[in-house]
Amino acid sequence: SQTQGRLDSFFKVL
Amino acid sequence: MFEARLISATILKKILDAIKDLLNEGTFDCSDSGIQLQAMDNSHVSLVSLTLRSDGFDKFRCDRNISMGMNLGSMAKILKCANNDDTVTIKAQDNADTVTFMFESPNHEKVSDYEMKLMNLDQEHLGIPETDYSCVVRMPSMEFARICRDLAQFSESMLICCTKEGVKFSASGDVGSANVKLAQTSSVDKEEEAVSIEMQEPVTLTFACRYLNAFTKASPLSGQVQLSMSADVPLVVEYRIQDLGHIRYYLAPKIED
Repeated sequence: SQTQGRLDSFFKVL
Repeated sequence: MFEARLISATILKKILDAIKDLLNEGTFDCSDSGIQLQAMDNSHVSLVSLTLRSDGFDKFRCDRNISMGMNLGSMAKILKCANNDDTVTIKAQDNADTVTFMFESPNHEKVSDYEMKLMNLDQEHLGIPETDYSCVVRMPSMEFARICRDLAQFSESMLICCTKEGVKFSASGDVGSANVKLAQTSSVDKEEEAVSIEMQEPVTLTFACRYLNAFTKASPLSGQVQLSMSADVPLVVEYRIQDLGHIRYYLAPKIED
């Protein structure tokens, strides 16, 4: 099954 | 002093319609080069990135960089007070805690201004890496909106599969399954009707329909939409705003547990 990813895990918080 | 004027209030109304379902508030960063807004939705699943270039405005003046935190619901209330053919001017003093929207009728006989309180918002800017996407699909924005609306009936998530033959959107759930395939168009009367695919590697990704449907609220801004995809990275859905800039939405994919 799949879960919803979050952008924080792909993009760096500046 | 900050002052930005657009000939038609319609464009600003459309921009607000395109972001207000995802964001309750946002910070408009104004500089010489124009206006930018970057904000994630509350759940940090999607991000809105709006760029309006200063040269796209009828008049643009920004003496000092200014960040204006706005409640988008309040902004929507104010923009409802503008007629579509009104000229709109956004004004703020340096270090001000309010912004003024001024609407002028085409014959200049009616002038109204609305002052709105600004907000101090915690800004969390994300660094978005430059990415060479494996697949870039361009298609009519209304077609994309239609597909998202139709497939959302079948499942909360949608599979987008892009190969050099075309792009396939699929959803399956309790009712059954749905597949919509679009091939690259060979010839079209209008450029806006074209479907084009640039593919380096085939890609299959799954996304939440709810967010895709929210992005399609930007359809009135542009005849075409561009989807950029690579394996295991967020999707980019871009609508160009003619002569003014663009609105980009980023959406985190669903990932295997």
